[in-house]
Amino acid sequence: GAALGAAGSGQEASLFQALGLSAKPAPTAPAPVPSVLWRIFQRRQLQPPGASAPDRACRVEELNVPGNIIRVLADQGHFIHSGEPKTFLCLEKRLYFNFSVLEEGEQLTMAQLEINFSHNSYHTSSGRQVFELRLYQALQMSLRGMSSHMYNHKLLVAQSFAQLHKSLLFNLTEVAKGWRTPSKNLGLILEISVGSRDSAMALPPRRLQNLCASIDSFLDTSLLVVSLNQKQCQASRKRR
Amino acid sequence: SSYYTPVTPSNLCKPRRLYISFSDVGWENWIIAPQGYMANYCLGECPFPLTAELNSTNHAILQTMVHSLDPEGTPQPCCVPVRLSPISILYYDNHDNVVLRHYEDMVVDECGCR
Repeated sequence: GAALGAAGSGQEASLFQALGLSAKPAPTAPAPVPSVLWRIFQRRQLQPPGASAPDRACRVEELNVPGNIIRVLADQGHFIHSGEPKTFLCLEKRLYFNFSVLEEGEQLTMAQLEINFSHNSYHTSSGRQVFELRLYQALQMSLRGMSSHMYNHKLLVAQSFAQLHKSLLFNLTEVAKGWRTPSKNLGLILEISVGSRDSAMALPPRRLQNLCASIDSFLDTSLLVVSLNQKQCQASRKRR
Repeated sequence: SSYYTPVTPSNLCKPRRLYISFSDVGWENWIIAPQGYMANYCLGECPFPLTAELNSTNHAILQTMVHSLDPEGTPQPCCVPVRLSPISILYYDNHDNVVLRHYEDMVVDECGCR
C-alpha cells in the first residue's frame, strides 16, 4: 500500500488499468461469493502450476465457452407486483443488470440467468396442494424483454412447472448482447402466474392465494456473464 | 579469459521463490481469493559459455562472447522469465460484483538468459 501511495495516483491508475480495472475497488456491500464461482476457482487451484494448456487458457471449460472473465451481476430491478394475489399473476418483477461493467474490448460469450428460491416449497407442502398444482398446470413463468414501446414486450421464455426447483437457469446470451448499448438495456419483466388465466379463474380465491404463497420463497435473480478479453489472450495465441 | 570468473551453480540464472501476499500490497479488502500466491522471480548470472540449461538464445550466446571481449561496452545477457503460467483471481469489482478472472503470465516457471 505504501509502495503504491509513493508511486502516485496516476501510476496506480495505470496499474489497475493493466489488470482490467478502472480504479482500485472498494467494496461497500460485498455480496456472498456465488457457489458456481467458488467451484470453478477451487477446481483451477487444484491444477498444478503450468498445467494449463495454451489453447485452453482463454476458455471456461466448466461452462464450455470461450472466455477469461466470469462475472455474477446482481439484479437491480424492482418488484412491480407481489403479495396478496388478486389475479392469476403471483409475482411481477423487473430484472435489470448493469452491463456498463464490461469493458469495451470484451466479447460477451455467455449470459445465463439464474432465478433462486430459498427452498422447494412444493416438496414441503401437503400432498393436496401438489395435486392441485398439477391439476391447474402448476405455475407459469415468463420472461419478457422490455423495449421503449410499452406494448412491445417480446416474450423470451415461457415455462410451466409441475414442481418448483431451488434454482432455474435460462440462456440469455443473445438478448444480453444487445444490452451492451446502454440505451437498449431496459431489462426484462419476470412474471410468475398460476397456470393460465382461465384455469386461475376457475380457482376459488382462497386456493389462488395458497398457490401464490408457494412462491414466497422467491429469493433473488442473478446473471452469470462470461466474456473474452482478446488482448489478454494474445500471449497464449502467440505461443501456440 | 582474463575476465573469466567462475560462477557457482547457486549464482546461475534460475527461478527464486517469491510469495506475493495481497494484504502486503493493501489489496486484501477487494481480492477474495487467493490471499497470495507463489509468483517467483528470476535472478542469477548468465556467464560465458552459456549452457543449454540456461535456456539461452543464439543471440545471448554471442552476446556473452562479445561481453567477454569487451565487458565495459557490452553487458551480459539478462536473466528473465521464459515460461510463465496463469492464475485465477476472485475479486469484487468497482460495482461490488463478484468476478473470477483468468490472468496470464503471473507465475514464473522457468528463467533464461536473453
